[in-house]
Amino acid sequence: STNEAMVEVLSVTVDCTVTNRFAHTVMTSVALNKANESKEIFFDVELPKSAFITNFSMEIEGKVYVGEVKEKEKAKKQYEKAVSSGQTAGLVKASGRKMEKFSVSVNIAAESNVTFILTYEELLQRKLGQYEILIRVKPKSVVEQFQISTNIYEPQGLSHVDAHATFLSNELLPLVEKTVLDKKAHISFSPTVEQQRTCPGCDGTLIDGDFVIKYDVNRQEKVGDIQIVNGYFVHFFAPPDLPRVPKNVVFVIDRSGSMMGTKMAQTRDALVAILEDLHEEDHFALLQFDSDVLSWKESLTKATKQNVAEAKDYARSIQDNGATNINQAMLDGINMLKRDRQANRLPERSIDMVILLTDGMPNFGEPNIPKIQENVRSAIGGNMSLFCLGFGNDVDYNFLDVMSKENKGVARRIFEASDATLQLQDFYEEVASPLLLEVDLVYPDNAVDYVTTSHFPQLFNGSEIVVAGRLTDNDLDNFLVEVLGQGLEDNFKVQGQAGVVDWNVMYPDETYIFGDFTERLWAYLTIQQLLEKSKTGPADEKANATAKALEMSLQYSFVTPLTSMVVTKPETEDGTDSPLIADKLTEEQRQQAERLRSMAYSGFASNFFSAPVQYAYSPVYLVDGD
Amino acid sequence: PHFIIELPGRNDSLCFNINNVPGTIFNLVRDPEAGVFVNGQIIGDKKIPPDGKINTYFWRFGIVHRTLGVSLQVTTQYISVSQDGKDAKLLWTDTASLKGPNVDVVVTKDGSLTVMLKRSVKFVILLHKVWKKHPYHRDYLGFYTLDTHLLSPSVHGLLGQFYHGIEYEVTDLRPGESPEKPDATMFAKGHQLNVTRGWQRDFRRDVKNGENVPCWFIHNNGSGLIDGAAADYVVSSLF
Repeated sequence: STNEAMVEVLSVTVDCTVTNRFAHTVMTSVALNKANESKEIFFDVELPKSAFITNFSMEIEGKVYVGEVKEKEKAKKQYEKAVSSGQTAGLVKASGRKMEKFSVSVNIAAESNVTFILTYEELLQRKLGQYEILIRVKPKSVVEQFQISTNIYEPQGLSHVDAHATFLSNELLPLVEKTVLDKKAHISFSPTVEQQRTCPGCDGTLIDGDFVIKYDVNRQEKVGDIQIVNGYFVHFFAPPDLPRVPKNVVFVIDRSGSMMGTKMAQTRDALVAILEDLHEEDHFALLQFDSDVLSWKESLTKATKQNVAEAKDYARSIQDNGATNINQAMLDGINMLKRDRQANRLPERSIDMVILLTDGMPNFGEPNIPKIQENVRSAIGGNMSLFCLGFGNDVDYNFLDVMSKENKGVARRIFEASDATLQLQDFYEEVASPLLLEVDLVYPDNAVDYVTTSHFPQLFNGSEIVVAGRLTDNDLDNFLVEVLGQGLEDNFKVQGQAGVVDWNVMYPDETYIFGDFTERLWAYLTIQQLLEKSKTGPADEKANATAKALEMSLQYSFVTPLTSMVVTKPETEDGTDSPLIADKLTEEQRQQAERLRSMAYSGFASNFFSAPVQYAYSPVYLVDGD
Repeated sequence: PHFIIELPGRNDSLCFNINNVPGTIFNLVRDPEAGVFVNGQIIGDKKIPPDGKINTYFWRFGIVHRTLGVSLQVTTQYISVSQDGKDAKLLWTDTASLKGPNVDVVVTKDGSLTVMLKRSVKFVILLHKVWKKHPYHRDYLGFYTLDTHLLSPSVHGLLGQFYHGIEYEVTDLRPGESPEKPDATMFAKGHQLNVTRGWQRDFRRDVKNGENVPCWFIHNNGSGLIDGAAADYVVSSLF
């Protein structure tokens, strides 16, 4: 981007290749400084937060400057050195809910070109029955050559592929070219300069927003799909036609004072919609809490039409009040489920879950977070799943994240916005239909090693289990795979054999693109899981997971929360170079960034979070004059 | 005067100012069940300062423990203690202590007075000495409650209502008028209040400069945080 008329953006291309859900995206931009003096040129791009940057380069006057992935601590030292000498640094910032922004700027000499190339990779997650590729494009002006090109290779076969963009008008819509074959799809969008213009002769561009491709694959094999390429395997498991397992869900709803207003109203609306979606064989309970815990009924209730109608009335009556006693509310909810289980009031084959929705820090009853986590873990005892919804920017997301992961669940942030009701409903929908419990994917011991997590507490409808690993025998002809789990009626057990697919045969014209993608997919998945492990469990296990994740991040050149990419800009006239740092943000950092953004200026949090002067444990109430 | 409610369990504090015309007497602590009452009278500056802002301070406290038969009057000049009809008078210019069956009093010269009422309450009164020839200011007192756990649940008053804790939540942090003092929304006692992050001074360790206590400042004489309005705490006499 540039506001200078003398700088022309010659081309912007986004080239995305998806192979077996693993997306490799290269964003390239070329700009020309037409002025007779040097100009600063900015390269601002956004990438999905689930992606890892793997490469960045700038080509200026024939010289290429390449980013180097380093251990974060080492990069930080370089960074601090740069800061102390008055130079700037951080390249990556949070941008909205799904994206993060990579920004860099360089001075370009008169009548010179610059080429920026950013590469990132991610494993697309199946949610609500489809994968999503999100490409955000915001060129500031019309671009001589603009192109988004996406190629999808899915050996299982594509069941559907949809492409749309937030900026697509009726005029631009026909420019999206989509070619879908059985196992391959090509989507491209390449408007001319005139087609990009907001009006004839205007410099403004229509291209501003999200280009989104959604697709799913065919699922015929009960055992799932296994791909073996270059010594690594990946197993995708999401079998078709499995009946859902009934669930027993306790909704624990924060109604403390800070939920007042929109958040409380959105929670009520979402609850009403969620209750409506309960299946008749499900059981449910509603607990609302502030400093006290109030339960709709003493025990879980079958989701009959009448009960759901009554519960909806109850949900509509929830009003904000008081403080936040998460500990007691969680324990009450868990104990209710345990009591009903013990009394055989719940179906034998059913899944127990607690869904906590809160917007704040515990500040009543037990306020100590590790203690609450310990209490919840101990009360649950591995017998139910906990899903936590953190509403807004003030919630301690890390607290909820760890607590969920320790109890076979996940946490999700709910962003304060007009669509919060939908966000809540979407999350519920993701976990509303369990298909299998305690799923184990078993591979021959003597044929594989470095296998990613192969036990999953549950498989939900619309999602997918992915396991990858390394083969110890590259000449493997047959690969026996077994999947075990607990389904609605019987124990689920399937076996299958995976053969090595000859990609040269399947995609005869394009074999060059595939290379080491399965190995990189395995590395990506392993690092993600190690990063998760580094948050929970005993200290030595956390340290081991961190060390291993760091080692692999460096080996595979992924910018993860443990590594940084150091980009060295061209030397300035005074002969100094200025290293820049691209980091991977954690969810906490994103939240912090949003808080700061909402404060409109930085450097303010330190004042706000400074601890008060304290003399003794007991409180002091005073009146004095200045 | 500024009020600070320190809440170490939450690592946080609340603060507010209460002002009124000089001479007004406020009830700070009222516990009819335990028989404990603390009232304080405010004074203003010697004359209106150039900025026109009238500052008021406590200069006189009346403390009564009816059950124990103890009463104290503490002014910027002296401390008088009455127990079971026996009176004693102490001066701020002396270091002195007084040990009775129901009350212990310790005065440090020109500094502080510590009062321990048996089985009920412990508090400290600080004397702020101002240069006698100061054109505007004059001596004033600070009142610090240190131990309240034996007071009854019905304790009330401008300070007393907080002795059993307060539930509140703060959210929606946003820039305020001053870059260092952001505004936020507080939910307390069923009210939604606009509050400002700032600090007030606790003078116990450093009576001259005080130490800053970061706190959520509640505007308009603590409106919404205190029960009722400041005027509801005005009483007609010190005892």
